[in-house]
Amino acid sequence: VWQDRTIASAKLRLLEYSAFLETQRDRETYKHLFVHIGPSNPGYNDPVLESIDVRQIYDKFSEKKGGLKELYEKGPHNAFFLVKFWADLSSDIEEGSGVFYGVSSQYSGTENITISVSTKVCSFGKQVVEKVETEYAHMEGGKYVFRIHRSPMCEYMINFIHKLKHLPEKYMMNSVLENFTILQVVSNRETQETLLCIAFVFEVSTSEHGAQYHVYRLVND
Amino acid sequence: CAVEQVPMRKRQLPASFWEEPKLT
Repeated sequence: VWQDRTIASAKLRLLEYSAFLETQRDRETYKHLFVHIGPSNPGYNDPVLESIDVRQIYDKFSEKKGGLKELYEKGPHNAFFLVKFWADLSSDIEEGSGVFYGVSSQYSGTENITISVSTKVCSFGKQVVEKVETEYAHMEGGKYVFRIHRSPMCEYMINFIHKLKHLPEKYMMNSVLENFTILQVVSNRETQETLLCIAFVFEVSTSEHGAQYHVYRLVND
Repeated sequence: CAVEQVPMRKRQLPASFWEEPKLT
């Protein structure tokens, strides 16, 4: 039931994903979520994910070695997803010292393996920065869980968010975001098998309810 | 230098791609 309705391949499922900033004020912690995919528990009555032809977005990600095209051709195709985020940039938290920018994510899988998580930021389809993290499995409730907890956001991303937030109009932010993408590839560290590949694209949220998203399967018909 | 890309609006994408969900 998960495979057609959530970000899940045959071997790995994304449980949660968030990019946030956090600060302490008057002994209380304030957290603002830029983007967030919360836990879900879909049933057979829920609709299956819509599809997008992967060729429509190849040029938005690196087309060099290790780019989306090469990865998709290697497969497995059921591991490829696109997430359209409507990011919440409405935070009024003051920038500066004492503010922590982080990314947390959680995955669950069927095998006791070590995963490698590569996050590539692309500007105009060209990779500008990459972070590679290694995570080990923890057995929880009969499944293997992988947790990347409060991974610090890189300087490039923090500066990017600052500049984006200071643009006067939302259409200007969306114009910048049109050429900004992130590719996350989770692979088995030993075998290099792709377990999950998520292409992120962005707009700015106009909602009062914070960050929103749509998930699509990437196909090649 | 940046290569000019086809705008996302001109690509074959589902209608929902442009519709921000009300709530998630």
